[in-house]
Amino acid sequence: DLSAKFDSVFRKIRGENRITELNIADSMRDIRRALLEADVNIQVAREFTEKVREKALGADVLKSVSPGQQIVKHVYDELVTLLGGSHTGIRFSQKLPSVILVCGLQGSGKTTFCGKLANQLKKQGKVPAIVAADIYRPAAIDQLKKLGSQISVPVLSYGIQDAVEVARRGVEESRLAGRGVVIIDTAGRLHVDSEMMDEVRRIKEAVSPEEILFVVDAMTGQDAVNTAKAFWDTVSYTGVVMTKMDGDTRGGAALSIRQVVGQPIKFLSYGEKLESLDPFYPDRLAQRILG
Amino acid sequence: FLGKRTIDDSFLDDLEDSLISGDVGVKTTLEIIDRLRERVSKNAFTSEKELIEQLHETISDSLKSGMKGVETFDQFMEQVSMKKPFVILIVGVNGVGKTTTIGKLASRFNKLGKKVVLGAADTFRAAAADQLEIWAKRAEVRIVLHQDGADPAAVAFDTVQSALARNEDVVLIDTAGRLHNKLHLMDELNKIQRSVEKILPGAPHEVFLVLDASTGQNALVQAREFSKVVRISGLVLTKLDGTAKGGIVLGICNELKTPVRFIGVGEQIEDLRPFDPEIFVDALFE
Ligand SMILES: Nc1nc2c(ncn2[C@@H]2O[C@H](COP(=O)(O)OP(=O)(O)OP(=O)(O)O)[C@@H](O)[C@H]2O)c(=O)[nH]1
Ligand SMILES: Nc1nc2c(ncn2[C@@H]2O[C@H](COP(=O)(O)OP(=O)(O)OP(=O)(O)O)[C@@H](O)[C@H]2O)c(=O)[nH]1
Ligand SMILES: [Mg+2]
Ligand SMILES: [Mg+2]
Repeated sequence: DLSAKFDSVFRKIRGENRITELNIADSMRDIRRALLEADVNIQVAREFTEKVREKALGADVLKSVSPGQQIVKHVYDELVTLLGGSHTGIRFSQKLPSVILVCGLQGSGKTTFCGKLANQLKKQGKVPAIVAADIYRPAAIDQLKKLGSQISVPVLSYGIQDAVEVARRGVEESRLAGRGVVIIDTAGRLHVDSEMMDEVRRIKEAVSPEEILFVVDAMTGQDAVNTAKAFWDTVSYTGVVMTKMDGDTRGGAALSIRQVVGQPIKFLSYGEKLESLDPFYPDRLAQRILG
Repeated sequence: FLGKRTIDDSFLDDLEDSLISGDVGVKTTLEIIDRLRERVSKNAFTSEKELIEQLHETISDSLKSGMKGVETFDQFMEQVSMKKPFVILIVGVNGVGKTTTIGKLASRFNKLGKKVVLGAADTFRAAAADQLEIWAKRAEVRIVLHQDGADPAAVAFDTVQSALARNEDVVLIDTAGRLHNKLHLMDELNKIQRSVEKILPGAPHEVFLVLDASTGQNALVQAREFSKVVRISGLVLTKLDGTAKGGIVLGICNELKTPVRFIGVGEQIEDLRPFDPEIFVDALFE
């Protein structure tokens, strides 16, 4: 682990009277490597390590009994700061229904997340409905209807081949039925598919959501920055959801997305069941990224 | 000079960056770059262009090495024709594209005149069987379904048994997505393999681990862990129509010698291609 590695490096450095640029170079390389192995984007890892290098040359490290531990503490603190402060909840609108748009790449966990979010909101006394705006994937609507029936939340679908119109009708029907929140599930899409990216932009324009959540698979590698940026440019989402956090992936994509786009991580999905949804705790994810 | 031109450090640094950006991973990237630096110091290359060409060759050779002579799609189909029914088990973590890949494979085999049957052994996820049933219709192949919550090993067993009875050529078994750190789900997968073996010794003849091209270093852990419970004989790399390079397969091929058999390049039934190492390596360096 990083702490033990740095301690041994610093024991050698102790012989020389101070910590210099040169002799912490190895430690900085170790940090950068640990971040890359955790799937942090290469550019983000570089910038992050640079910040830590400045701190590593600081007085508290030099005077420390265990400089290795001090450096790791700086890395950890820097990670927690970057990952984002306290838990940021869902933005609700004053006039009902509040609209939440869910988007992301294929297979990231959007449909399941819609069920989880509806489950949580229902327990909080909001009156949710889900709109099935993925009109492409085989049995996507069936999947959502089955999840909805598990938690007694209505799933609205219309047999029309226009996802924007489906979203619009779903919000309108929910408004007339007095629903408090509408969650819109959309089809997985590639950021390089201009037609589909245009579709999600038009859905946003049609229903003016208060909250747009970008759903990301926690095991995503270097490509996370590309997709996060592209979706940001298209729909300026207001929050990020990391899914499949019950796996053993380190989750560095979270750091990359925070650094490059800056939007808060709002939820972590920890399993396939509809109950497994947690708010985001930056310190826990920092521990995990550090391995 | 006699066409000799020194290759500078920044060139190798840029190469290192592009490999890491392609998800090749630190360990595998350093192995490649260190070996190159050594050869550069011995003046093994006359130009940067030559270095790149040789690097391409080295990487595609290592990707080919796991294929054990079954390199083209025709050679793969020769293998398929040797067993009746030829049974393929499809496994992987959640959401990577297993069910869609089966739909594409089924269609391809069907178009080649093979009688195909699908086994809907994902009896857990909401509408998983409905999804595979739609693919069966699209591919024009038979499908074996049990009720929700049925024992997946029983579905697999029944599918192979019925294929034997009907003299069919290919069986494709879909399984539920599962994370490799869930031991009970890994046990379930091992049980599915064993029940297929029970009804047809030697089966499953291929077990494909499906990987999402945008997955990072966890893919290597997935490959290792799945290989412990089932005989992973090949990889399918999906969603290569995105911007992810799928560089994770380099490390997997080096360590486990598992060949990539197919790649997924879209959501439509025809969006499946046999793996071509040269095209893959070209894309990795773009
Ligand atoms: N282990 C685990 N599995 C999850 C989690 N979230 C979703 N899944 C699973 O991931 C797979 C994909 O989930 P979906 O909800 O269908 O993903 P999606 O983004 O809607 O997929 P598309 O609509 O095809 O883009 C399913 O097998 C889910 O059960 C999670 O937090 N943990
Ligand atoms: N762009 C693209 N999308 C793909 C590809 N392969 C699969 N998909 C999409 O990825 C999503 C998930 O595909 P599935 O086939 O349901 O994945 P799965 O592994 O069976 O998922 P679970 O059974 O829930 O674990 C769907 O939206 C597919 O259309 C591909 O090669 N390219
Ligand atoms: Mg979905
Ligand atoms: Mg599936």
